[in-house]
Amino acid sequence: MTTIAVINQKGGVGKTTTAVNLGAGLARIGKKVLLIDFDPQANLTSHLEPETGDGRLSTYDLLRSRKALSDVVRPTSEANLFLVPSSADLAGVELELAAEIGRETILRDQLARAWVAGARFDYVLVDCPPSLGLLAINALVAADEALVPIQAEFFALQGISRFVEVQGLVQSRLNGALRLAGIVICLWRGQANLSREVREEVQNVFGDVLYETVIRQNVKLAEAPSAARTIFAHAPDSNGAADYAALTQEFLRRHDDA
Amino acid sequence: MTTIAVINQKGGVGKTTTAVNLGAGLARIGKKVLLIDFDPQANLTSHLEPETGDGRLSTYDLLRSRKALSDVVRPTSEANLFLVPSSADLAGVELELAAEIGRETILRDQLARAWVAGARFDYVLVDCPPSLGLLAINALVAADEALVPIQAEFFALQGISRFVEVQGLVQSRLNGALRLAGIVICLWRGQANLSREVREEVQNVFGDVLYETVIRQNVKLAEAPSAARTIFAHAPDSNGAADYAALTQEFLRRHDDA
Ligand SMILES: Nc1ncnc2c1ncn2[C@@H]1O[C@H](COP(=O)(O)OP(=O)(O)OP(=O)(O)O)[C@@H](O)[C@H]1O
Ligand SMILES: Nc1ncnc2c1ncn2[C@@H]1O[C@H](COP(=O)(O)OP(=O)(O)OP(=O)(O)O)[C@@H](O)[C@H]1O
Ligand SMILES: [Mg+2]
Ligand SMILES: [Mg+2]
Repeated sequence: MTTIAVINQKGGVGKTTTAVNLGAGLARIGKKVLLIDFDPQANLTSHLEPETGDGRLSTYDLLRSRKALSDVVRPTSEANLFLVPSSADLAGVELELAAEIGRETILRDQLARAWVAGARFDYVLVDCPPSLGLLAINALVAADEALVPIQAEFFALQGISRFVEVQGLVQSRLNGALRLAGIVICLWRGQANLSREVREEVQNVFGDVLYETVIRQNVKLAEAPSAARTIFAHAPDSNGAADYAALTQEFLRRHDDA
Repeated sequence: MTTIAVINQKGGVGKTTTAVNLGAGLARIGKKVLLIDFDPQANLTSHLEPETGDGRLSTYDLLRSRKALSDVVRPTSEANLFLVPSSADLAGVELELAAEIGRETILRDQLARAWVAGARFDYVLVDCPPSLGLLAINALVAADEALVPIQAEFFALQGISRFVEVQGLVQSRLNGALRLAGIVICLWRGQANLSREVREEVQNVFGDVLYETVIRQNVKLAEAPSAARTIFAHAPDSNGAADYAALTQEFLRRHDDA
């Protein structure tokens, strides 16, 4: 069971789109995948489950009322792909947990408890909100690795270096095993020198942590959430489906799991 | 002195790009404009002031050490355009202020103090982080109005309705004068039915709160930050400059200030 935090405090870079479509890519080839929506915006949840009826259990219950993972996990329309949905009350968790002892390790402990109880997922992907607050720290403490989607634009470099600082603190104080395993360029428009310059700069600094696969900007990816489908179900012949299929293959190679 | 929160918890929709370029548009026609960077990512600050030397005062000092506005305000390369820069330590403010009495009204009180001391800006634009935490609430409490940049994509509608809930709470409990004065579509690619559907839906629900001016996706806008310039200085003949000039005009008409 490999736990991956899909994280970047920069907003709108493709975190949710990557969590859903990489998760779906892995599920379609038979891996058992759990997606955890850790964002109070609940974009991942509304992408996969448009008909939200209140009253069902969510990430909030996992963290605050310590419900077991098996109580909050739900199937999705894709085989092998499971979801812990989010809700708006997750927004209050940062302040509610501020004074709690061990507030940063709750997700890690809940996943460990689930493992002991027999939960067996090949991969757990945690879709993080665009910040480095308590929710993001919980995800980094629980994770084996961080996967950082970026947009190849000016603010990307400054954002990654800030992320690496925080990741370093988490690694030295709370989770020694955590590593920055991948950076993925999303929303690639490639037409500007700026994009190429940023890509080269990231390659220089991070070497082969940068995935070779680049996710091109593709309107089908922006449409898929309104159809409540993954890109593979919504537009199997699109650039978006091709790019996320390639990403899935590269991901598996990097995890010696091809 | 009209204070405007440029806000949307959805990430990457054009908040910072709008704060900088609308601010610059207003400054170029002679309005005195203050930009306050309320995001720990400090994207607005690095857009206007690439050479950051640590040690200068910032938004953090305004909120935590209650330095006067006049101590933290800095000029920019554009006439009439001033900046309160951000820094990474702003990220800690949400937890540091959690137990402070009146924690949500600090910015409002600091701007009121500055007014009494003689500060005279025509417009104050507060660039908010992609969340609805304590920093965003401070901005809404201090603001006369909210300006919400959106991307015409699936997650926009759900995001706005969540924002309106929070704005309603702030209005009823802390700032009766607050109004949702404008919604601006940014990163318009217009080629997909989805974009037109979202635009129509927002028009139906919010009527003329939706600005007529639409900011088209334009690579010059993404390049301007790396040149540390506003769009007007970086690419005056671009679609980006034309759109932000049109937005500035519409903004002034809506404020009876043309
Ligand atoms: N490769 C792509 N091509 C076209 N549109 C995309 C692509 N990737 C993401 N999008 C769209 O861009 C917007 C931002 O993407 P997404 O919501 O996945 O980013 P995020 O990093 O999760 O945002 P947030 O920081 O708000 O959580 C969404 O409307 C999404 O549908
Ligand atoms: N109209 C546009 N055309 C092309 N690129 C744009 C446009 N508006 C913004 N951008 C680029 O898109 C990215 C996101 O924009 P911006 O940073 O302004 O959004 P934001 O809402 O402030 O993000 P965050 O939620 O992280 O604060 C940036 O790289 C920016 O340069
Ligand atoms: Mg997201
Ligand atoms: Mg911003």
